[in-house]
Amino acid sequence: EIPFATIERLATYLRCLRHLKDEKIKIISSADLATNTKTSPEQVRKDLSYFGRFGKVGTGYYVGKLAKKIEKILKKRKKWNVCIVGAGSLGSALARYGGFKDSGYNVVALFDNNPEKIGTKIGDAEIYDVKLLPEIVHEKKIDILALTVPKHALPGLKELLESSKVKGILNFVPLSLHLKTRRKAAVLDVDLAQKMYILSYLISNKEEQ
Amino acid sequence: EIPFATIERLATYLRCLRHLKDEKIKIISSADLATNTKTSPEQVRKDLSYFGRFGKVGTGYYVGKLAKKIEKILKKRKKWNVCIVGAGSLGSALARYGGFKDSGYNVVALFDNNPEKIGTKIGDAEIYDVKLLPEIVHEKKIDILALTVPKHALPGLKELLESSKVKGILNFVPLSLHLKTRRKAAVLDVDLAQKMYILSYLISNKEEQ
Ligand SMILES: NC(=O)c1ccc[n+]([C@@H]2O[C@H](COP(=O)([O-])OP(=O)(O)OC[C@H]3O[C@@H](n4cnc5c(N)ncnc54)[C@H](O)[C@@H]3O)[C@@H](O)[C@H]2O)c1
Ligand SMILES: NC(=O)c1ccc[n+]([C@@H]2O[C@H](COP(=O)([O-])OP(=O)(O)OC[C@H]3O[C@@H](n4cnc5c(N)ncnc54)[C@H](O)[C@@H]3O)[C@@H](O)[C@H]2O)c1
Repeated sequence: EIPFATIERLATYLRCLRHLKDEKIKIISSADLATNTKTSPEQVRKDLSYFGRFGKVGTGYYVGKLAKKIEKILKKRKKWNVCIVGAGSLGSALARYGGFKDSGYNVVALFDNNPEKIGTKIGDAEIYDVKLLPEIVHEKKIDILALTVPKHALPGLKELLESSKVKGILNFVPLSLHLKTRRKAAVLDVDLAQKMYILSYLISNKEEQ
Repeated sequence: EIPFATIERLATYLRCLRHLKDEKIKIISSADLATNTKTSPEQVRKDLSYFGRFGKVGTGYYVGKLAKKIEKILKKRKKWNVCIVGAGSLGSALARYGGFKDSGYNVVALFDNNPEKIGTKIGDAEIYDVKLLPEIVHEKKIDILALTVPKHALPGLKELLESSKVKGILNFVPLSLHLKTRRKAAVLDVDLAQKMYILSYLISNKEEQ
C-alpha cells in the first residue's frame, strides 16, 4: 500500500516538473526537485522507488519523461469529466480555471438552484437545475464533482449526491460529508485556511533566522 | 529543521481536530487521527514528537488541548491581516470565506485595477486601487497577500509586490513568481489541479480493490 503522503508529493512533483517544462529545462537532479517542492532528495528517491525504476541520467531525471510517468501513476486515464455543484464565486472561478483543462480535467456541467443561473453557461459548460444531478452525471459520464455550495445547503443535497453515483468529490464546504453510499465515492476535503497556517509557519520561521 | 511535510500534516491534523470539536468528541487516539488524515499512527506520533511531549490520555489525546498546541506551533500570533489582489470570482470567494476568519486570518483589504470595483466593499473589506498596495499594506499592517489576478497581469505587478513588503504570498496564479526582494517574502503556490490528480488516484485505487 503506497502512503497517501507519497501520492500528495507526486502531485507536487508533477506541478513542479510542468513549470520546468514551460521554462524549457530538460534535466533536473533529485536535489533540485527536492528544493522546489520543499522536501529532501532522499524523500524524492524514496517516493519514486514505489513505482519501479525511473530513467536516471547521471545525477538527474529527464523532466519530460518523469512528468509523463508520474501523470500515468496518478491518472490512469487522460481525460476526466468534472461537474461543479454551486455556480457561485468559487464554483465559477473553478469552472474557468485553465489549469484543470491543461491537466485533462474538463468541466462539462455546473449545477445550481437559483432560477436566474439555470440555463446560462460558463465557458462551454451549461448550468443545470441541481435536481437533474443524477441524470446529467450519468448522461455526461461525470467522474468528479466539486462541491461549492453554502454550508446551510449541504443537508438538503445529501440524497442527490448519494444517488448521483459520482466516483469522487472535491469538497470545499467546511463540513464533513458523511455520505451513505454502498459504492462509496472517494472524498477529498479542501480547506484553504490550511495554506494560511502553513504560510504563517514559514513567515515566523524566516523571522527567527 | 522540521520537515515541510510535517508542517503540512500539522495543518491537516488541526483541521481534523476542529471538526471533531464541532462534533463534541473529547478524546481521539493516534490511530483515529491517522485514519481521518490519511496517514499512519507512527507518522502522527513522529510528527508530534518534534514539538515535545503531548498530554497523552491512555491511548489518546485531548482534542481541545492538542488543537490549541498545534495552533500555537503553526501560528505564533492569534490574528493575522490578509489582503487579496484581484477582486474577481476567486478573490471574492476567498474574501467571504468564513474558514479564514474562524482561524484568525482577517481579510482587511482587496485590490483591483477595474475602476468599477474600486471603492466598493466585500463584507467589511474595501476594494482599493492596486497602485496603493504598498501604502495600504503598511497602514493596515498586512502580513499575507493572496494573489488572484489573471496570468497576463502578473508581469505588470512584480514591482508593486516587491515594494509592498508583505511577509507572505499565497499564489493562485499558475506561474512561478520569482520576486527579487532582499527580505524575501515566503511564497506558497496553490494549484487545485493537484487535488484533482490525488482524487483520480484515490478513485482508480478504489476501482482496483
Ligand atoms: N474550503 C475553502 O477553502 C473555501 C474557500 C472559499 C469558499 N469556500 C466555501 O465554498 C462555498 C461557496 O462559496 P462562494 O463564495 O462561491 O459562495 P456563493 O454564495 O458565491 O455561491 C454559492 C452558490 O451555491 C448556490 N446554491 C445554494 N444552495 C444550493 C443548492 N441547494 N443546490 C445547488 N446550488 C446551491 C447558490 O445559488 C450560489 O450560486 C461556501 O460553502 C464557502 O464556505 C470554501
Ligand atoms: N491555482 C488554482 O487552483 C486556481 C483556481 C482557480 C483560479 N485560479 C487563478 O486565479 C486567477 C483569478 O481567477 P478568477 O476566475 O477569479 O478571474 P477573474 O477574471 O474573475 O478575476 C480577476 C480579477 O483580477 C483583476 N485584475 C486584472 N488585472 C489586474 C491588475 N493588474 N491588478 C489588480 N487586479 C487586476 C480583474 O479586474 C478581476 O477583478 C486566475 O489567474 C486563475 O487562473 C487559480
